[in-house]
Amino acid sequence: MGCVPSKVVVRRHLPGLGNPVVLASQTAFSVSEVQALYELFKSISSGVIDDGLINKEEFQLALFKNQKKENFFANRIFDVFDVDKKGVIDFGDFVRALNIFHPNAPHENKVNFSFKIYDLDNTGYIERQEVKQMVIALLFESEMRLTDEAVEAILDKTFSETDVNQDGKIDKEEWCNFVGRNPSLMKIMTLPYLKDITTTFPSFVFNSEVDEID
Amino acid sequence: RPPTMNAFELIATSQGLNLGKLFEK
Repeated sequence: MGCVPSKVVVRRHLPGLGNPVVLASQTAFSVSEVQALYELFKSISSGVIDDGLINKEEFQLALFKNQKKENFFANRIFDVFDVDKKGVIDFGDFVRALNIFHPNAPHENKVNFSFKIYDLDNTGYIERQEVKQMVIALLFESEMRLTDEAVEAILDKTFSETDVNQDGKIDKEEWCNFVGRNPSLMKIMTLPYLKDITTTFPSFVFNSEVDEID
Repeated sequence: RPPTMNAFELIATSQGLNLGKLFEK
């Protein structure tokens, strides 16, 4: 009696968003930016099944507007984003992985992440057969045909430029030195879009952290 | 015959590694 407020503030339930404050504290993103990323996440994760998780087909669909198109590197990035190997990417995975691509993220993290993408078998080395697998997949998907000899020439050139100790595999230090000499290779590890994500997805203001008046 | 490229240069220009597409509406 008498203590029922005339206005009831209801926090809209956003399954999957988790705690944006915690995610912001773990990343280069502000709380608003985490909320804006949730708008992007919602749109990607509802591409095939609206379950609040991104599966491989949805990731593919978001990248290529075509879920039938298999792409080796899209699959690989998905697997690296899917830290716990659940077969799906939840919002936390999504934000923490994109954080590496933030323009303000430490360069060292970007170099380490790129190494992880290319270390297909997770052995701690980028091996010749892994590079060969990537090159062949890339050529196949680009419908380019090269002779075995030409592919081997690409591999020889690659290892002559990276594998300084000539043990037939690229270790982390060799990778750091190589990308240090070839900074253009790290361009793909930075997404300028992440700097103004709140302008790209302004609807977060309406959908997130809105106190509704009942 | 064109000069041989380094594999990582080839890979870095591949579309699958271009996550910018996620942000295109």
